[in-house]
Amino acid sequence: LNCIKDLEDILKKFDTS
Amino acid sequence: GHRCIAPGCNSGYDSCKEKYHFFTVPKDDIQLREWTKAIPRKDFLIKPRQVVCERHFHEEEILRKRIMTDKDGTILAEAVYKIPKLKEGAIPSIFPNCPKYLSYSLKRRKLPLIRSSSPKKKKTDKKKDPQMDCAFNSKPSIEIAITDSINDSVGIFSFSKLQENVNSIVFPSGWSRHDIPGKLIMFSFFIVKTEETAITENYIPTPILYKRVCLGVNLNVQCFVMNIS
Repeated sequence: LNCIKDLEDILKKFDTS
Repeated sequence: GHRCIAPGCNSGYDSCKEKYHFFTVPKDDIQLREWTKAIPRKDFLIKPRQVVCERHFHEEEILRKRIMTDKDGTILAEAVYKIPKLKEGAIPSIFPNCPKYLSYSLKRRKLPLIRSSSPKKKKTDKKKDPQMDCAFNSKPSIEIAITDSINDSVGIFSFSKLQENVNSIVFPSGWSRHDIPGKLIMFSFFIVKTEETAITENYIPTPILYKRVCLGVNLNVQCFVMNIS
């Protein structure tokens, strides 16, 4: 994880998967 | 229009082509007395609603823009005020058209009680602190600036900084967040089995933990579906 956006992207992807 | 009441000042008069901002004489009794004492005019009653132009205030006492900083003092955003404001307790103190002794510097105005040696500022070496890039204030009003400052940073990111500013993490709707200081930030998504709700009217189903994203201190992310990693 390099930044807050990485975490937000993971959450977004995992939410829709 | 307004005309400055400072002695010899032509702000607001036809003879003055430059435009200056005017500050209203305060209504508050104590403040009014301070202003009256400061403005060197004899036989002249200084009243609220009269005005003094910006030329009679030290620039340090005029607030022209709102500066938003993080807790380390790094400027995140600036917004210029349409109408400049005076710092609390500011009084007119520059009278160019009067003898010099009637004007005074900011330092002289400090009351004996307030006057003290300024606290020594801790020297912070920004280069040595890898967390500087990520540090920010968590006031919601400047959340946009905050997120940007994080996104822009290529510097080292830390769990503690992330946890300090946990409220600015945007997560999908329907998810909830649990924060265990110094250990874990967890995002959970629950579902409710809808077929069970149809059994009886008063039946309250227990939500099932469906998905989870756990962020540990090492910034490692673990995703779970029905408790399976």
